[in-house]
Amino acid sequence: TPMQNDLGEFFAMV
Amino acid sequence: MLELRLVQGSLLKKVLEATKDLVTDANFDCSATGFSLQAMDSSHVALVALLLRSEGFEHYRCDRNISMGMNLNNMSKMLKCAGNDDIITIKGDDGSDTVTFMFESPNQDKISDFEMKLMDIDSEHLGIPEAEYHAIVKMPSSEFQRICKDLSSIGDTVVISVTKEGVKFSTRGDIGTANIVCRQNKTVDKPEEATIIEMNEPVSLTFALRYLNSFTKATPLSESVTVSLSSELPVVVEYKIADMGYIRFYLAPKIED
Repeated sequence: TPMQNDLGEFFAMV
Repeated sequence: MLELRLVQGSLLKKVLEATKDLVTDANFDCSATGFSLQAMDSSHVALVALLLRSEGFEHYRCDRNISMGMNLNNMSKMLKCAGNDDIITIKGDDGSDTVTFMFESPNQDKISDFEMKLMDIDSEHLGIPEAEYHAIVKMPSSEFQRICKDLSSIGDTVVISVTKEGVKFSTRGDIGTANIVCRQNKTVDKPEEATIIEMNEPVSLTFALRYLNSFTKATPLSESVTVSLSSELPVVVEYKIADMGYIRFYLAPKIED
């Protein structure tokens, strides 16, 4: 099963 | 002081139906630009971004930027008490720990107000840069909803691939596999029935169908949906809200281990 990415890996917290 | 009068109150009801299953609590931000929200689901896999521009309101007063923390399930309970044709006004006072929703029937013979408690929410605001996408697919929102629903009865994930042939949605599960290909189709009576594929380069990404199905709860807001894909980015599923703004959903892709 493919692993689920986290949005935090793409967008930075502001 | 905050006072936002929305003649088409049903839009707000539909926005809540589209978001409340994905996000439990969220801060609604009010500024001169408009009424907006950005919130992630509890697993930080999906994000919803809403904008209702100030020009879309019949009356829009927001003296200073304000953030109001609301439980979306409770807000939905209150908005369900508004009729579909009602005018909805959102009212708030500086420093108050409540927000008031006022509902007016179209012929003004019934006026209700519901006061809801606000909550303190630690907001986790993500910066989402403008991006160039490898492919942008615009299609009827009902068709996208149907595809996500149909495929989720077969498998848990969908591979969305865009090539010059069209956009392919594929899944596999214990009982078998499924592939649905939609080709570009501009020869339709109404523009919202068209499927338009803009491709800069082929792209193929895997997503959890559970989240895509949740996004399609926004289908009543718009006749068409735009799906923007890039190999290094979360997908963006956007529903335009007529004359007012948009609701966008971002979903992180799955990657092969």
